[in-house]
Amino acid sequence: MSALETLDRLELCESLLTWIQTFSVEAPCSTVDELTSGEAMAQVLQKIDVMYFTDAWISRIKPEVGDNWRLKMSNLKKILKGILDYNHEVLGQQINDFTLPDVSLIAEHSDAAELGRMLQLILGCAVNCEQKQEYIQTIMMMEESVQHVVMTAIQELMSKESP
Amino acid sequence: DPNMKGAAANEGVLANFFNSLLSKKTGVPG
Repeated sequence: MSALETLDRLELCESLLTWIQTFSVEAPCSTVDELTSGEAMAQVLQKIDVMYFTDAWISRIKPEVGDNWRLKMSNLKKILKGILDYNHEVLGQQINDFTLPDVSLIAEHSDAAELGRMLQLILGCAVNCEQKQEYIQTIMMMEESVQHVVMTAIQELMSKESP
Repeated sequence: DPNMKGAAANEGVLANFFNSLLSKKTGVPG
């Protein structure tokens, strides 16, 4: 079994939760629960590429969704579509054979493994975007164990990308 | 110390990986 196959999804989520906090966005993002609204993820994407994830795009993400899983799911669907479109339109790559995150599991059950997949896709945007240098250098400053998980997550994504 | 050697090797693997990522060309041409 390869290292990629053994990638522990919960460990991945935990490490990417640490990574996502380096963006210092306004929305709370220190727990899995806080991320399920999608607000913080949308703000991170806007930091990654404000020309693509514009104010108009972010205005479609509903704030203060509370425990309403339907609103959370609606937000998460828009974010996932945004990520996939960004990969295609800006990064010029398609992600094949990657199991996409099940947004309903994130919205309804705060599923950490599925959230980990979502954060992994955001990581892919960060390390391939125009300002990737800044984001990669931030990762290189992080704890070695986190860097290791991040590296494995990127390698898994890269193995599923095609131009 | 084998532990120290292992840690240094791991550090090297990480640095190599992220440095190669920095030099990777991405984006839609034009």
